[in-house]
Amino acid sequence: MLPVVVVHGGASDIPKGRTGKSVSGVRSAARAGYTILQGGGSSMDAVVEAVTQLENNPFFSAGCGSVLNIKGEVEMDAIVMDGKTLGSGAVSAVRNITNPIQLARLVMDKTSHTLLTAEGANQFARSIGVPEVPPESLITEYSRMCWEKDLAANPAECQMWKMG
Amino acid sequence: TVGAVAVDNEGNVACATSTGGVLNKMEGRVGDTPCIGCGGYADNQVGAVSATGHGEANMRVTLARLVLFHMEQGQSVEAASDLSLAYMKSRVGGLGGVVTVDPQGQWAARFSSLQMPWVAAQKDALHYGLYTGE
Repeated sequence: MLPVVVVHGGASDIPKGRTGKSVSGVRSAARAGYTILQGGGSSMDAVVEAVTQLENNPFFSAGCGSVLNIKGEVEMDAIVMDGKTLGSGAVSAVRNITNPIQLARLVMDKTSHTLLTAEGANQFARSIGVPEVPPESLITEYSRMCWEKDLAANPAECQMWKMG
Repeated sequence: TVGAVAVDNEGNVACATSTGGVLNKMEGRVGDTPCIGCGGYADNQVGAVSATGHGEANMRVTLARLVLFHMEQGQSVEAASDLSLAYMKSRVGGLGGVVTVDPQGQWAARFSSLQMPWVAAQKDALHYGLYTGE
């Protein structure tokens, strides 16, 4: 058995000017996860670290840099799953948490539930001391530009076949 | 969407997936990512998957669990990933990608979309790609 980390940065189309940053971002994230494995850390620690790095990288549509909804706001989803226990935790529609993946792990570790959504997820975050941030801090200039461009070009109801 | 799968020194597998969703989505829309078996699944007896792509299509075929189903039937990580993505494309017209591992450390990064940045770190080496075939 050979320890391994495999990371992806999403299947959506990447503009040519951003491909280099995307590849370097997933490389850094994979290295960070693999360093944890080399130090004897768990696969769960490795995947959460890798995804945390990508959430913090504004070139990816998760965490800071998330695409915007119809109202121009961030709504993020995340999940973790542990193959040893089949334990799982997830959050959906969270708006003001820097790292939804870490909140998803806390749902797995600290509750008997598998998925908390929206305000309930935020209440849980508050109850265990996860800091909330202004939602605007997760919005990048690029994500706002894409939102405005798409809003102008497409009817709001035309949502089929966009990729996350 | 971003995601990762891993196998540690003890042979335990795990997955993690996170997303901002799709551009201009309706308020309250929840896609595949936080749904078990869609945006990710992990089971030490089979492997782990993190998925990305057309969220609603992914959910209709429970993509991550479908990959592991094919592995349970004896397919390799690569074949199971390809079969599942092909099924999603043919049945519901959706495109996407997955990163997959089995408990022995075999891995795959496969996608039916035009591109998906991916990296695998194993044996102190990095393997990476962006377009099909890389």
